[in-house]
Amino acid sequence: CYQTNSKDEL
Amino acid sequence: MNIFRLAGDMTHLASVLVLLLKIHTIKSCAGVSLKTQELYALVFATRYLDIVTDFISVYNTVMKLIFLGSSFSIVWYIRHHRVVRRSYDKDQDTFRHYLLMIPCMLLALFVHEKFTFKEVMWTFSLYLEAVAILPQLVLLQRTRNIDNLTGQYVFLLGAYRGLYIFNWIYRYFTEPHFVHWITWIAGVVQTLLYADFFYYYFESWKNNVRLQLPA
Repeated sequence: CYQTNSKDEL
Repeated sequence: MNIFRLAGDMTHLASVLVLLLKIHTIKSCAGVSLKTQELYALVFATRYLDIVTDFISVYNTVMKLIFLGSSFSIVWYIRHHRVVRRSYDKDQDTFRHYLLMIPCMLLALFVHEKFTFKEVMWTFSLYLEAVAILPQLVLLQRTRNIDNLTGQYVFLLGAYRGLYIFNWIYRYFTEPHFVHWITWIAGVVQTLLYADFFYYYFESWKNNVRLQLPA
C-alpha cells in the first residue's frame, strides 16, 4: 500500500 | 483521516465557497485570475483520473466531484456569464499559462514514481498545483484595492496547503512507510509561495487597514 497511501488525499 | 487533513480539506472547500459566493451573489470576478482558475481546473482534471478506476471512500469521491465541478463552473462563469465576465480584469491578468504548464509536464515526464499515463498525469497535477496560484498573486499585486472576499479566498487556499503539511508530518509518524517525496516537495513549494501574501494579510488584519500588496 506504499503507492496508494497519498492517493487518498485530495 | 486526521484532524489536520480534515481541517485542510474544509479550508479548501471554504475557499471555493467564498469564491463562488463572490461570483454568484455579487456577480463579480474582479481581482480573480481566470488563469489560476483554468490551471486549477486542469489540476483536478488530471489528478482525479482515478475517480472512475479506484474507489477510496464516499468522502473522497464526493470531494473530488465538488472540486472538479466547482473549478470548471468558476471558469465557465468568468468566461461566459453575461454579467460576471464584464468584471474580469482581462488586461491585468496577463500571466501566460504555458510558462507554467510546459515545465510542469516536462518535470512530470522525468520525475515520477511510475511511468504510466495515470501516474505521470497525477504527478503533473501536483507540480502544476504548486505554481497555479502565481497568476492570482501577480494579479493581486497589480490590484490597488483587494476586496475582502478575494483576500479571504487566497488566505483560505494558503491555509489549506499549510494544513496539508501538518497532515503529512502526522501521517509520517503514525503510518508505516508513509514517504512521498514528490508530494511533499511540491506541497512545501506551494505553501512557501503564500509566505509573502500571508505576511501582508496579517499586517493588514492587525492594523485594520485594507489589504494591499506592494508592487
